[in-house]
Amino acid sequence: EYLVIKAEENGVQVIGLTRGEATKFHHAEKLDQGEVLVVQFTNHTSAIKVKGKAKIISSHGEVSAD
Amino acid sequence: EYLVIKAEENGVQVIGLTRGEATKFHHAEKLDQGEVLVVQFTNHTSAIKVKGKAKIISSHGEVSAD
Amino acid sequence: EYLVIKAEENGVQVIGLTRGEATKFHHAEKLDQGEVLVVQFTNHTSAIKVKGKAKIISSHGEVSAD
Amino acid sequence: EYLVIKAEENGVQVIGLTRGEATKFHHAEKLDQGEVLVVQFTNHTSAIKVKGKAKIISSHGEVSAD
Amino acid sequence: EYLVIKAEENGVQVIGLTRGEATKFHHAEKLDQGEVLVVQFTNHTSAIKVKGKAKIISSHGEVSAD
Amino acid sequence: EYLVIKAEENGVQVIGLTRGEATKFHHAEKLDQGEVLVVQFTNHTSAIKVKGKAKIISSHGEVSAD
Amino acid sequence: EYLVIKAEENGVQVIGLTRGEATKFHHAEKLDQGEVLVVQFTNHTSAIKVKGKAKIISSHGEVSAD
Amino acid sequence: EYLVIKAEENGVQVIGLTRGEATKFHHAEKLDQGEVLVVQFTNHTSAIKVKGKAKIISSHGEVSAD
Amino acid sequence: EYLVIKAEENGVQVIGLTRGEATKFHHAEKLDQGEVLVVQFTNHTSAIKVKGKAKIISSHGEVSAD
Amino acid sequence: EYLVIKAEENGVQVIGLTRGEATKFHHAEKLDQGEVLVVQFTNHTSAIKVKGKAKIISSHGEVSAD
Amino acid sequence: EYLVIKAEENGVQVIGLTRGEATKFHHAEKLDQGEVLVVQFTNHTSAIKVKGKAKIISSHGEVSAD
Ligand SMILES: N[C@@H](Cc1c[nH]c2ccccc12)C(=O)O
Ligand SMILES: N[C@@H](Cc1c[nH]c2ccccc12)C(=O)O
Ligand SMILES: N[C@@H](Cc1c[nH]c2ccccc12)C(=O)O
Ligand SMILES: N[C@@H](Cc1c[nH]c2ccccc12)C(=O)O
Ligand SMILES: N[C@@H](Cc1c[nH]c2ccccc12)C(=O)O
Ligand SMILES: N[C@@H](Cc1c[nH]c2ccccc12)C(=O)O
Ligand SMILES: N[C@@H](Cc1c[nH]c2ccccc12)C(=O)O
Ligand SMILES: N[C@@H](Cc1c[nH]c2ccccc12)C(=O)O
Ligand SMILES: N[C@@H](Cc1c[nH]c2ccccc12)C(=O)O
Ligand SMILES: N[C@@H](Cc1c[nH]c2ccccc12)C(=O)O
Ligand SMILES: N[C@@H](Cc1c[nH]c2ccccc12)C(=O)O
Repeated sequence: EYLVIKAEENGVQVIGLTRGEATKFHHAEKLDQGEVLVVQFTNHTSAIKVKGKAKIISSHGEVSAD
Repeated sequence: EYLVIKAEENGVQVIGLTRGEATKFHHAEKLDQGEVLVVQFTNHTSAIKVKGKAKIISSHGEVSAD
Repeated sequence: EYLVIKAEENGVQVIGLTRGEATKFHHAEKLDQGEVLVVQFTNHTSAIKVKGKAKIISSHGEVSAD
Repeated sequence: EYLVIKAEENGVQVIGLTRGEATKFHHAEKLDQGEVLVVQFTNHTSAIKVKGKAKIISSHGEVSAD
Repeated sequence: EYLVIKAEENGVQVIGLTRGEATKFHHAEKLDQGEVLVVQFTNHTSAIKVKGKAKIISSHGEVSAD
Repeated sequence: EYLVIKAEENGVQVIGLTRGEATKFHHAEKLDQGEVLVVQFTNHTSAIKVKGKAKIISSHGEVSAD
Repeated sequence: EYLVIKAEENGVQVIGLTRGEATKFHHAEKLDQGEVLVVQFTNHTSAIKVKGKAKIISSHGEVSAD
Repeated sequence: EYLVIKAEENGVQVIGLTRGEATKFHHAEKLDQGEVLVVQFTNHTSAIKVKGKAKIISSHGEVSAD
Repeated sequence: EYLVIKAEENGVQVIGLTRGEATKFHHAEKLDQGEVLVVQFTNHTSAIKVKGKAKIISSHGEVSAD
Repeated sequence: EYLVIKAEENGVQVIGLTRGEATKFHHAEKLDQGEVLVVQFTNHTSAIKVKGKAKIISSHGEVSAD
Repeated sequence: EYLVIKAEENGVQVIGLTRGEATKFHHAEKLDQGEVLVVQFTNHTSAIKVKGKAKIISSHGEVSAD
């Protein structure tokens, strides 16, 4: 499973939250407007947070963050 | 399996309930309006509760919490 | 496999029944109107009972409890 | 595999029959009108019987007991 | 794999035939009109016979016994 | 994989042929008109023969023996 | 994987060819008109030949031998 | 995976080519007009050649050799 | 996974390229017009080249070499 | 899972981010206009970033970076 | 997973990039106009680059390099 995220403004953040007992931020990837980031769920990432204006495409369809 | 949750107001909570004999809250992720959180079921999370105004998208379609 | 349950009144109960030889209630999660709970079948839960007014969405479609 | 059962009258029974050489009733869950029970096939349950007025939804569609 | 059987008269029989070298009847579950029985193929059951007026629903569609 | 066989006359035979180097008849289940037999392929049965007037339903559709 | 073969004349032959380095006939099942034979690919059978007038139904659709 | 081959003239050949480092003909099955041969890919056969007028049906659809 | 290749002129070549660190031609099967060759990807073949006029059918649809 | 990326200007970058606890850039493949790069998720790559004008095609559909 | 590549001019290159920590070119297969090359992702190839005018068909549809 993966997500396709397209930034629609500068400064969008795609944040990975840790898998396991604790739930913490382990990485925040910053995107400039127009850049696309494709991210998987992994051994280290079981939740993903998106802040800022962006399009998010998954197997469940498309949703926008704003 | 994962859920896509978009907050439609500030203060939305996405709560992970523990897997196993006991069922307790292990984490509550707070979302501001417009933020999107994508969460999996995991070894530690076998139930997920959403409080506050939000759109919830899963493989079974879309439902809103309010 | 999981169920998406949206409470349509206060005091809805989502009850987990034990897997194994015995069938007992091991947890009852209470929902207020508008809250959404998403629950999996697990090593400990092989049957789920819903009491009160609620919408229940599964891979077999939607049904309402009332 | 699981069944979604909605009771359409009081006193509906959802009965689990044992897996294995013998076929006996190991549990009968009683439902009041409007309650919904979702049950899996398990290591202990390889047949399920429904008595009373109820809607039964499975991957093969919907059928009513009456 | 499982079958959904709805009895359309009293005295319907759902018979399990043994898996293995020999093919014998190991259980006959009797159904009254309106009752529904859902049965799996199992380690002990590799053939199922239905006698009497009943609706039989499987992944291959619906057929009636009469 | 399984077949659903509905007898449309008395004396229909559903015959299991042995799996392995030799191909012999190991069981012939007789059906009266209207009876339904559902049979799997198994460790002992890798071919199935139907004699007499019957409807045969499989994942490849429906065919009639006559 | 299996084939459904309906004989449309007497004397139809359904022949199993051996799996392995050598390719030989190991069994020829004779069918009378109207009889139906359902056969799997197995550890011993990796090719199947049909002689005589018959309907052959597989997951790739229907074809007739004549 | 298997192919369904129907000969549309006498003398059609269905040739098995060896799996492994070397690619040689290990068997040529001759078909008379109207005969049908259904062949799998196996431990010994990783390529199949058809010579003569025939219909070839696979999961990718139908093509004719001529 | 396999390809169905139909030669539309004489002298068509279907070439197997080696799997592994090196990429070399290990076999070239020549086809006359009208002949059909069905080839799998294997332990020895991870790329396949087609020279000459031919129809190539795969799970991704049909394309012609010319 | 893989992505198909077509560069629509010179200097497009397809960047692999490391799988594991740390998230770093391990490779940036530069594409000239019109070139196509097809990349998998791997043991070393669990996130992929695309900078510059490009078309990105995945199992979730098509999106453009700009 | 594999790609079908049809060269639409002479000198098209299909380049395999190494799987693993390093990302290098390990093979460049040259195609003349009209030739078709079908290539898998493998233990040695986790990215594939196409230079020159060509049609590229994958499970995600068709795209042209130019
Ligand atoms: N650490 C948590 C992260 C998480 C996953 N899904 C969640 C749902 C709600 C809250 C937290 C989570 C876990 O791996 O389980
Ligand atoms: N601890 C429970 C949580 C749970 C999952 N599904 C449920 C359904 C109802 C009540 C509780 C649950 C379990 O892992 O099984
Ligand atoms: N303890 C039972 C619970 C159960 C599952 N499916 C059922 C159907 C009917 C009655 C009880 C059940 C079991 O694990 O098997
Ligand atoms: N004890 C039986 C229960 C059963 C399953 N499927 C059946 C069909 C018919 C009769 C009984 C059964 C078994 O596990 O096999
Ligand atoms: N004992 C047989 C029962 C059976 C299954 N499929 C059949 C088809 C025909 C006759 C008997 C059977 C077996 O396990 O194989
Ligand atoms: N004994 C044979 C039975 C069989 C299966 N498929 C066949 C096709 C043709 C003839 C015989 C068969 C086997 O297991 O392989
Ligand atoms: N003995 C051969 C039979 C066979 C299967 N597929 C074939 C295709 C062509 C010729 C022979 C065959 C094998 O197991 O491989
Ligand atoms: N011996 C070869 C046969 C083969 C399969 N696919 C091919 C494609 C082209 C040429 C030969 C082949 C192998 O097993 O790999
Ligand atoms: N020897 C290479 C062959 C190959 C497969 N896919 C490729 C793509 C491009 C170039 C070469 C290849 C390998 O097994 O990986
Ligand atoms: N190193 C991270 C990379 C990553 C994957 N998915 C992510 C989502 C958000 C942020 C980082 C990531 C990991 O393997 O898990
Ligand atoms: N060596 C890299 C090649 C690669 C795969 N996907 C990528 C995406 C971007 C950059 C490089 C790659 C790996 O196996 O992971």
